[in-house]
Amino acid sequence: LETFVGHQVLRIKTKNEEEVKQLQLLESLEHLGLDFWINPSAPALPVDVRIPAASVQSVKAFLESQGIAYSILIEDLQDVLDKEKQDMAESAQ
Amino acid sequence: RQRSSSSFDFGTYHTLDDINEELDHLASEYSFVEKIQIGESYEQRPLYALKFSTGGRNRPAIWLDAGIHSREWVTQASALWIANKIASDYGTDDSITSLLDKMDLFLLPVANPDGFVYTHTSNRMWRKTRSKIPGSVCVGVDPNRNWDAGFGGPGASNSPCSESYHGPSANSEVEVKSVVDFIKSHGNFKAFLTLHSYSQLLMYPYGYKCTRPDDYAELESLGRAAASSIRSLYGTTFQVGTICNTIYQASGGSIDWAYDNGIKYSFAFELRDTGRYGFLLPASQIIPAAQETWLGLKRIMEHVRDKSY
Repeated sequence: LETFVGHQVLRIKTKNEEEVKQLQLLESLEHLGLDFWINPSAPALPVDVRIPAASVQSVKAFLESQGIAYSILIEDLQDVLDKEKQDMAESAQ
Repeated sequence: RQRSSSSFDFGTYHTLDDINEELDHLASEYSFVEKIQIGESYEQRPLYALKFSTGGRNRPAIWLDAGIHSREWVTQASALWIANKIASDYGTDDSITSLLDKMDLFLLPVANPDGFVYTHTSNRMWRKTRSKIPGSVCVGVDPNRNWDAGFGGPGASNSPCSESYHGPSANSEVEVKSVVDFIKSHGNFKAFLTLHSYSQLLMYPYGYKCTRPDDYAELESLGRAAASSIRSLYGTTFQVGTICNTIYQASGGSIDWAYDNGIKYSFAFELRDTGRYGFLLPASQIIPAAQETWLGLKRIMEHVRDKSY
């Protein structure tokens, strides 16, 4: 059973085409294991991305070094999954 | 085993077996509802659709599917609520009655059953099919990048490990090919509607290119009317537009294929989900999401019913 302990979901807000291009570059880096829930496309649209625990530091460092704004949408995905599982069990009862 | 019509809880998430059992129940409860099998998934699970038909031969039809991206659980759940709504309101609701007196409706509530089972057993965030890719350690294809519509173009990945991998060839995924074959052999579909969930959008073609479809004005106006119907219930705001303008360029998508194959009214819904919970929309929001979605779908279906082409 795959767990998502430490996986974070970030919402990234880009200011211009240049920042969108940088996120598209990030998207192509397969070793980071990123799961884009909303892909980078235009500056006006936010980008949501799930980041495995092992890649969180490097992605944040990349964003901060480029001055790209982000916020944490989901702090720890496994916490949300556990809550969902608990809700389902209660509902089933 | 005797079941009462009220035993299924539409306000909670269910396993594939429970969903299939409920499809049987709907088909047994209503004479104009039939459970049909349109194919088999990669792992050989049946692809079940509900056919709503009050008679006639090869009537014009509407297609509705959900759950092609397996982790978007609120779509499969909404599809079931909607199926029950249509079945139970026929004969009492004028709009549904006149629709089904003129047209057939096909509803595929779990378009990617292998992925759906996988989200229940191994990886809640699984989005793709479960087909094995020769020469790769990674599994699965994004079934909404696998249609024969700009296949392999921008917005789809050629890496089997990517969440948006387009697959080795168009229709390589049996789940996609089954729908394609069914729609082609039927030959009289007038609308193709698909339910996804994330970030509240209502989109029409194109996604594989950033140009407007020939029916842009009508689709835009109908999309806005549907979004307004959705908003009327709980105030949920949907953004309307082409896939390319609204979200991003994405090739190999189902509604582009449908539109390019002559099905004018092709729309993709992205149901309510602010991102606060990711794809884990709390169960308490299933019925509100289904209710508001139904209003948008109904608005489109009424238009399709009245504007035969």
